[in-house]
Amino acid sequence: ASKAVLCESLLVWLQTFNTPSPCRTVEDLTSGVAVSQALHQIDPVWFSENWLGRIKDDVTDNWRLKMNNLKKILQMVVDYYNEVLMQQISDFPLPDLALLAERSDPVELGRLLQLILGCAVKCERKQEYIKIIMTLEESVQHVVMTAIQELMSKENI
Amino acid sequence: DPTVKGGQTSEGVLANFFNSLLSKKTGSPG
Repeated sequence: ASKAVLCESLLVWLQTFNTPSPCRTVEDLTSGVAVSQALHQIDPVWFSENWLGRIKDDVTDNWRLKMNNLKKILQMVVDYYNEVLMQQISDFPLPDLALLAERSDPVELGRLLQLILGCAVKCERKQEYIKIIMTLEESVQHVVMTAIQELMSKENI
Repeated sequence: DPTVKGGQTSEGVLANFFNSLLSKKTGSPG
């Protein structure tokens, strides 16, 4: 149940990015398109226009295309932790992208969004993103705080 | 103002946590 709450709350948080692509349901996010647009806002240098262009936005229900997008996103996010934030997240359970692409699994989406949350609250513009989090409903803030604490507990420098 | 609340209320816990996050240097390990 707590993992479902994590997904729901992080979905609410992701909506604050006002991505051009829909970002209302778990299904909206399984293509990876809205997620990649949020990442582009978080760090437009690392998650560049060029990289964004490699995320296909017409995947419909094709789970293989969704998987391809999600793989590109996860790899780039892991590299961001390692190379930009200088933090290893090897202890953090990475999302099972097959489950996410094929079954729209909210637990796996929650894990992916948790990693993206970590990027937002550690990037150069983190102040902006943390202040936005502080305007969210208190129950959502609690889940976000716990998610950040869990991430921090698994980080190695 | 959430930035001035203490650590006992739920709001205070949140404010303390996020304010401490705000004060950390970007890219700093801790």
